[in-house]
Amino acid sequence: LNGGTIPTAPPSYT
Amino acid sequence: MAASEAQLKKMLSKYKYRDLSTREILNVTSLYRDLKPLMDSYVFNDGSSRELLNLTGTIPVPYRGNTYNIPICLWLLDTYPFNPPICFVKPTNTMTIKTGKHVDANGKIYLPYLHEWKHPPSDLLGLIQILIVVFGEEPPVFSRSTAPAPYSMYPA
Repeated sequence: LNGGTIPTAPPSYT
Repeated sequence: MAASEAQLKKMLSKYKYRDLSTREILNVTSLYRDLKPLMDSYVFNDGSSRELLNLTGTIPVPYRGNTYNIPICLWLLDTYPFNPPICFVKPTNTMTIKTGKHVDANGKIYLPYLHEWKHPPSDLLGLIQILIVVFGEEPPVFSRSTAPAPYSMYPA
């Protein structure tokens, strides 16, 4: 996203 | 690079409360630096569209000991701040939306804070802080598991 922070999300198995 | 006040005022030239909106956006983008103001066309449910400003980027959400950069998009109507923003989670192709009490299958976000929006005191900073708390309890997106799908034993 415009070279900003890389989006991350929790893994689904949590 | 954060948008300057002059750039924002130009982007918000058609907004009714331009100075109020500019001040709030500068405030929020100085704290949440990954949120970028962009002008884009928003399509309403009735099919009409309007050039509106949105804040797009990620917000840091602590969840079970880790901090995740959850991608969101907050659309400001041209009557902002006297009408609430229209908020979405914006999953990347490595994520799936987790529908629930606060997020629908389109990624639209529903919160009592938005529903009962009244400016003041309702503002973007308060909204983002509530999003961080709500998403910290119930993340709106999960990363797709990268495990390869098992091959079926019998050819189709």
